[in-house]
Amino acid sequence: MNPDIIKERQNATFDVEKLTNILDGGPEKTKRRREIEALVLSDPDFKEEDPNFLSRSERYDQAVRKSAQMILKLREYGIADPEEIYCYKTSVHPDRPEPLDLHLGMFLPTLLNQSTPEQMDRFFMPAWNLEIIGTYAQTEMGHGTHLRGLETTATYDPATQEFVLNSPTVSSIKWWPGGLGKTSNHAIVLAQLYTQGNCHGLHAFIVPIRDMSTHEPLPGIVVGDIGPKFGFNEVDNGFLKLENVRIPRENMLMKYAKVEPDGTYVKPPSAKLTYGTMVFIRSIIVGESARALAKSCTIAIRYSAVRHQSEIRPGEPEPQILDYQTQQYKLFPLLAMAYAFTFVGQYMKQTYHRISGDINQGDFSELPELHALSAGLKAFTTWATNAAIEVCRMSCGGHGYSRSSALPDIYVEFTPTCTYEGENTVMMLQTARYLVKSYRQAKDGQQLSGIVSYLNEAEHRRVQPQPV
Amino acid sequence: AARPTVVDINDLASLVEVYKLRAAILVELAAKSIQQELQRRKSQEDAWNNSAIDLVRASDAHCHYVVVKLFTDKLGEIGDTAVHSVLSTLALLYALHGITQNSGDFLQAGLLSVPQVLLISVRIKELLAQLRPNAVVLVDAFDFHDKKLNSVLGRYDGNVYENLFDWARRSPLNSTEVHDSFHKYLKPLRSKL
Repeated sequence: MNPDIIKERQNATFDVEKLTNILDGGPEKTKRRREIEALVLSDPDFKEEDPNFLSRSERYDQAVRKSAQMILKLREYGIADPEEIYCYKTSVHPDRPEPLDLHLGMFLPTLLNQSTPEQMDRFFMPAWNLEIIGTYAQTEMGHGTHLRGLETTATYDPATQEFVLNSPTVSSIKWWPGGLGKTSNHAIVLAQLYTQGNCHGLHAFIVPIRDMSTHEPLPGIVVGDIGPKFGFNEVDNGFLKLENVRIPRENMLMKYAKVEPDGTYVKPPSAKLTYGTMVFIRSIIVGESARALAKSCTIAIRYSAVRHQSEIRPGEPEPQILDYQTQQYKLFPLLAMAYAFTFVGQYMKQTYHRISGDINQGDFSELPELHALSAGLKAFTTWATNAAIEVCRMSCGGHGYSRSSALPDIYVEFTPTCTYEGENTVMMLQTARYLVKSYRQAKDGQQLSGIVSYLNEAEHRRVQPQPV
Repeated sequence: AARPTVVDINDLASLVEVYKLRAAILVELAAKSIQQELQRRKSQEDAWNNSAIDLVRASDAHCHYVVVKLFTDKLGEIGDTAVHSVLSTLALLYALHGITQNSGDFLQAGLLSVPQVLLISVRIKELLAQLRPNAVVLVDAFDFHDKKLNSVLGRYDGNVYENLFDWARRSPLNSTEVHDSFHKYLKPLRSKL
């Protein structure tokens, strides 16, 4: 053990284990997390080549091997709780994205939240057992966050009781979904629904894309990998072109909106329900920001404690760089931010689950606030974290540039969060729309509740600076 | 209707209040910007686009308020005095640092005075010194296993240099002492010079 780091730990003014317990949500949760991590980290089946020294294809191959093992082991150990699965998964793929991310993080939750009971039997259980491997195909080459601009069409044919899916233009080709290129055999495709001559906006459809035995693309399906990216080397982000692909009527997710056999459209109780999975993922991303930032701070602060450089007072030994005020000013506000975002992430997760419960009981009243909050906080935390990781890297001087520091990888794996699942500026504008609407309601005398309730008082508050 | 504020820069509740007022003022500003655009006979959509910078600023301020508030609320759940104390210092640093990064908003809105902002800079330096002894254990508390952190610089044992050397030795370029490119390009080049 490095003597500097021993000394640092001796100087602590609090019990580190107690703080870890708070971050985990209790001593039992810390214990369980460590048990799950130990299961993975001591398992020879998960031994890996250092990805820093592998090609992209080798990295994808290694990731798929580990993901397949992971599914078997999760079953073997009977781990089914979503939080425990997440813990296991982030130990198998140490905070790196992997080819099954969208299957686990978007395909399954979307099925769970938007399927009818029949669809649960037909799709969710085989997907849970990984016979069906799915992804979530929303973004297109020409359109991302602006959902109304998506061009993929699903036209209902009452004669055969099928939907006909098409990518009518080059820009409408589905682009970016993780796991779409090579891994998945199904996709939840978001498409503009046409029935009885009318467009009813974006709806979700389960589309088989590869043969279940040969894994060859099905007729009418053009699918593949979109090529190398800034990071995400383990993931086969893909493209999907649909050419008159026919799927049964029962493949539209119909828990809320419905198309009757004759083509009659039944509206969902809330338009925002279609985007429930996006709200879930945005809530998760807030926690992911905290995690990326906490890792970056851990690396930069520990290194700053063992690195000695230059001199503060002439003739004295080189001090730890953590003793420089400038280093503290770079890192400690980021450390504070990591804690802040961790607690916000916990809050978002709890709030999402609470409001999801309400939605399942038919109460949609808090959905707009959750939608606005998850969008804004996703943008706020990812922008801040993205910049902060780079500060951490540079605070490590030259060695921060080496991939041995892990900081370059944390950066490239994290930075797309600013543009995926909703481009950040657009997310901020979505939140603003809710804030302005709330402000006008308050101005009209309506009493606001929830986190925007402060706008009730806005009209009455006029402030002026006061000397202290 | 003027309401005087006295912001105590050492009191988190007071800082939450000032973040809240900043958010409220910026939301109001953005809403009024849209209104002004509409009065110039702009369409709703154009009015929105011409106010977009103000709208993003308002959202940002709202989110910042939420983060400061939730961090402060969390402190209320922490019973252990020593942990509470160090987290309170972090929360205070987060809130004050955010003010210095956005001091224009707070000054412009009249929520803080220039002397207060200067005082905040001094207070931040004190907080940095206060946090210094706990910095390493505060990151230890995140409890990242070395295999999950996968960082030579961030190792728990702090033995950076010897492991940095080991890591570099594993680079595929070091699998042979002489790389093929030497025989293919550099050696022939030498004979041509």
